[in-house]
Amino acid sequence: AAAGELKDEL
Amino acid sequence: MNIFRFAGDMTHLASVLVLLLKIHTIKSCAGVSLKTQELYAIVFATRYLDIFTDFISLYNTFMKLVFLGSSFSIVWYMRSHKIVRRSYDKDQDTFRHYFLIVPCLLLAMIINEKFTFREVLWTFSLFLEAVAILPQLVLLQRTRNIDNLTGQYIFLLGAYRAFYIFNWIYRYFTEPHYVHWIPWIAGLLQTLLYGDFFYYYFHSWKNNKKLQLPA
Repeated sequence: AAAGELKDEL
Repeated sequence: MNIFRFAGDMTHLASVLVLLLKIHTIKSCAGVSLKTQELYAIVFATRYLDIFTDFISLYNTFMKLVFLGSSFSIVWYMRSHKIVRRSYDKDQDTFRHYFLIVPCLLLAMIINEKFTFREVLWTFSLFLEAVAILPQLVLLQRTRNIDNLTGQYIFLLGAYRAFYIFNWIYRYFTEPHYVHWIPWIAGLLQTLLYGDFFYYYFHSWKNNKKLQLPA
């Protein structure tokens, strides 16, 4: 998984 | 966004609103653990560090503000409000929650997706949230029976993470490369901790009698 991906979950 | 995650967010929102409603209307926090509320305030503060730097959506930003605002205002009510604070049972709410914070922080330093300040604190917030309910469950067993609103609060708080587990399963099967073991394991452990509460909550609801956890 792209570790830097945005955290789109709360 | 999928139905499971939306249901989870709405259930989580409902849990904080139930608690705020209870404290604000009847001006009482009897049976509520301040330690758990303080842990949740730390969880949101360390998880939403990106609230001003990464814009995901209006929904995301709005919900983050609601969770930050509600958790800190509940802590303020229980600590500082002249009427509410009187109903706080500090002799019973004795769980040493600092024993939860340090191990979660150390674990987050070791197990994380990227060793950066924000990522470590984000991971810390996941581990801390998994155990944040413990002071509340311990208080519940000490005070024996609890009022309905507090019971509903705990039930909704446990249910929201269960919905998130279904959300992670859904995303795993619908989004390629969507793999995040850390929130998955932390979320599963968190939901399992509610296991016996759910069992007794269900039975008290089925037999329509007062909710009581065994001593």
